[in-house]
Amino acid sequence: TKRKAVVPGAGEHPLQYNYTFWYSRRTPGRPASTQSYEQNIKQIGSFASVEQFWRFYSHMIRPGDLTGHSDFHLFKEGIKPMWEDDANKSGGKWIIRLRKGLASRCWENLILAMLGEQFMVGEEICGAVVSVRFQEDIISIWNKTASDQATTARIRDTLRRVLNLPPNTIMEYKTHTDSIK
Amino acid sequence: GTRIIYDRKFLLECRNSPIAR
Repeated sequence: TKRKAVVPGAGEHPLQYNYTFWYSRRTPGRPASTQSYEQNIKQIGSFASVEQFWRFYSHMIRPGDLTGHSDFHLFKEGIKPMWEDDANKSGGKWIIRLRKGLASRCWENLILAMLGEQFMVGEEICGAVVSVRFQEDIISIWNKTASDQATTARIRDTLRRVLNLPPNTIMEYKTHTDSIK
Repeated sequence: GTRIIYDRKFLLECRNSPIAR
């Protein structure tokens, strides 16, 4: 499906990359096969500037107010938030499990750091996800090359800085090939 | 080429701009 290219409007602040917001929600009781995952994931929209981002984000429900098994995904335009996408297939993600009550603030800090190019890892960042679950929430940031240790270390250190997490927070790196197994 | 870098404070300020609403 061809969509109109998004460009920054007059007087707006362009971003380094265009991004697309996605939303997914698991139907209770169904197995999470690849097909049902792709069917359950919906595009919210794409943006090219800071102001366009806020126009989407300000109207979106905050992750901490979501119920059930839901996810927001924010990926560079053209990258699907799936392991199978060419940009993700050799990649991995940093995962941070959050106790209830922290997701909204952490998600906002994470995506602002991504949009503002705070990670300083060239083209490596693919996108970010917040996953709302029953007992805890999970935020993750995906990069292209799981084997690039300098990059994954830099992403981890930037996450620590921008998320301002409690000192005992555990961060875990998972390659997407591990996740498939 | 140059990268377009914004810090959190600047991005939050843009939220209040009339064209962001």
